[in-house]
Amino acid sequence: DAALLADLAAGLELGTVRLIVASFDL
Amino acid sequence: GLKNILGRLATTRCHVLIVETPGHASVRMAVEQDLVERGWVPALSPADADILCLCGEPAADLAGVLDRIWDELPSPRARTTVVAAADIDGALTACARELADPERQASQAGARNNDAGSPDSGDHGQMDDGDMDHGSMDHGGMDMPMPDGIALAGQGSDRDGLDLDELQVPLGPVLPAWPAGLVLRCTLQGDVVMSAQAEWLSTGPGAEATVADSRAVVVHQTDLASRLLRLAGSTDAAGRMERIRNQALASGSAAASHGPLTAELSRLKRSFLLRRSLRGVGRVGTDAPRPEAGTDVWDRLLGMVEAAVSAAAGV
Repeated sequence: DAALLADLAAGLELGTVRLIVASFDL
Repeated sequence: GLKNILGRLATTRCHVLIVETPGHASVRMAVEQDLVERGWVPALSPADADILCLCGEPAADLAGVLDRIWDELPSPRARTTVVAAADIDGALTACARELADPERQASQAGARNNDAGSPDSGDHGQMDDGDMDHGSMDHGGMDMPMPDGIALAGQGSDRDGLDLDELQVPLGPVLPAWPAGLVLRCTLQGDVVMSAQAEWLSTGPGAEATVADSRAVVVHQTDLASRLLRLAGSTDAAGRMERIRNQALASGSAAASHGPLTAELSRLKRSFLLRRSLRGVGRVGTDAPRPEAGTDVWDRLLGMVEAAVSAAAGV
């Protein structure tokens, strides 16, 4: 969900954020 | 005659920017499958694309984004919208014909410059889109001396105690291997995300009716896994996963995927490099009330493949 994604993204680089987003079944 | 020959040669390997609108994953997969059969390639960015292929009718908010993306496609270019898998072949063939038609492309390129008033202002319009360009140039320690144009850091607020510009960079809604309709608005300092907000365009996720048969699970999970592998830089593994997905789509049964999937799963588990790069990334807290609690990207990748394996085995 939105809050979780925002939480996980903080402090990371964009490429890593994309990896994390892709790892969820959205 | 020469133009026509060149046009035909140029369209043997078209680059297609595929844009999935929420709820049209199956059409997107069918397009990807069609590209493999044609020997065409998915484009990674608008600048790399010859054809803009929309999977599903976009809602108003996405349509605005798409017009901007269409502007970023260099000529010669073609655009199409497919809503059903049956239309794909005809639509892409029509695009190839349009690309290879010199008169049509010339008139389209002419219309493009006229729209913007003059070729000059047209160029500017395109530069405005990338928020990144501006932010990084304009501000950055104006009162400091700038040796060779490189701004010195002021005093301030990022995690290293440096005063860096905050850039607003949206991720999505159109990016390779990105969920349809998701926009992640990131605030960047340097290359680090300081904060982010997620929002869904138009219908949001889950608009597509999900059929819970085992083949659909195999297709869905291998699709997710192949995107993740591609982003992780494991192109070969992503390609193999995609082939398994396409096979499951084409054959209509999940059982045939079981062998390749188990082989792929054990290969993944042995991949030291992939494990090193994905372990510990994006770990969800154990207290989160969600099925992903306590997992990281590596766990979730294995989870996708394991779910596909057990679906293929009929569990």
